[in-house]
Amino acid sequence: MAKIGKVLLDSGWLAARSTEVDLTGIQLTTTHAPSGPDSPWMEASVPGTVLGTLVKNKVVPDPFYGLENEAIIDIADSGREHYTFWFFTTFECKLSGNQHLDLNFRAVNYSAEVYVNGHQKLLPAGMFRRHCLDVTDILSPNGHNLLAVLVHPPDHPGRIPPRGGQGGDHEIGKDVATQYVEGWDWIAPIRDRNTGIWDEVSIYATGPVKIVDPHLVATFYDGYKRVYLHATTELENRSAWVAECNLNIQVTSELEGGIFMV
Amino acid sequence: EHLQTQHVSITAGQRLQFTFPALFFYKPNLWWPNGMGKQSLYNVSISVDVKGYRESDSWSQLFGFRKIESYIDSATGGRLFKVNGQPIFIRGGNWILSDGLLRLSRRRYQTDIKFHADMNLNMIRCWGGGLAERPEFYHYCDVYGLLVWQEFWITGDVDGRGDPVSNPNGPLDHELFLLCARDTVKLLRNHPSLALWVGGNEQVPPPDINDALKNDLKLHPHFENFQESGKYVQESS
Repeated sequence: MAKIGKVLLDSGWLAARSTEVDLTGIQLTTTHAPSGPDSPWMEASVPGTVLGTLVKNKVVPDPFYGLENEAIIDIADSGREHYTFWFFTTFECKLSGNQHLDLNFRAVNYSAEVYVNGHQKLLPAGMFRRHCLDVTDILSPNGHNLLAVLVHPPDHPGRIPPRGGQGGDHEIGKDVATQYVEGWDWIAPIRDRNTGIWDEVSIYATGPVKIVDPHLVATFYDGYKRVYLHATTELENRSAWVAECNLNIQVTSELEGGIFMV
Repeated sequence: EHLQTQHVSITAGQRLQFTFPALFFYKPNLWWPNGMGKQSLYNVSISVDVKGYRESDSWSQLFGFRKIESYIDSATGGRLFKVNGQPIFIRGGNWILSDGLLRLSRRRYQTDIKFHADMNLNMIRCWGGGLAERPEFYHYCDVYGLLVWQEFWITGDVDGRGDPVSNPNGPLDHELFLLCARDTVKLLRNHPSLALWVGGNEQVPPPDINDALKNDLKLHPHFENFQESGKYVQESS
């Protein structure tokens, strides 16, 4: 049985350039899983970007020193596929009856294909959105699960004019993504436009009912002496029967000396 | 008085929205920006127990009781802020992001944000050409009392005022922009340090996006007109 709550997937990741991997996501997560950092696979930084992983493995020089950034090929010259990367890891999870498991990506730049144990799910475009995949039904019976993610760069990475300029040729503005990556007066262009799984990845186990995005609001009266805390939440029943629930809210504050008031 | 349980019945496959009856506090410790008082934080936890099962899910968040107001001053044209009814002189810093390869870490955020507090600043402005900052960034702004001005992903240079003039109508997919904006608001909205959402840097977003953001970011009338009413459950679409 899995413990209720979140487990970060932030270690043991591998990465490889998509053009150097002849396998599909289905093969990578069934019969041909990479076994370790053997070429073309390398240890990956997740969360992080493709360039972060390449710098970590010294495949490219660190762009923050001297003119090293000039030695790194820009996506405009290399093409998007050069910075389209596979990321691979495994995770253990065995659910008991009526438990559910979500695979959560808090942010990916810019779009991706996810494969879990040979099943494909898509992460639509957009750098600033969370993705929540219900993987309950595709987990491995033995608890050992294989995860591969093919991350695609922004759709409009743009080209840096010879004279640079704020935001390069501004093509990046066609996407919903960070705009500084084509360069600004205070930073040179980022060669991969920050492509990657740039925020946390986690698995999240729940029972039949899930709490979604609670919203807390305070209203104030009498010169801030009388205060009300309003809490709204979405609840999702993922079971096949009516769920009779007790919903609890508790507010505690840490007083001096670590004494808690309930 | 700060513990409450409500019974909810949810049919198979249903997703609904539930609002607890408001919890009453008398003279709670308020959250204040850096230099104005303590950043008192309460731990709010919500859990759901299912009959015949046990605890099915739980959630918790550090929350600060504070009221932030801001408006354009007619005399100067500048934006004036008040926190808990007290006017505050904003001493702010620009923020783009921690690291150009997005090697973002709690430790780096804590160091950078405490540095801003030590410099006696009380606001950080997250520039529209950077990121919607992450929950860890906001956590340390909650802890050290830095108000946050968070811009969405529009800049004058790239969206209609640059040289060459480009993207006068912003990004190609407005629905995607609004989906990202709504999801970002849900990710960050409970942080007491979040003071102001701003459409973009030196540029107003395209009218349809700007109108939608203004509409979505209004406080729900339930909270505006709250009359100490009871429980309140409504189906979400």
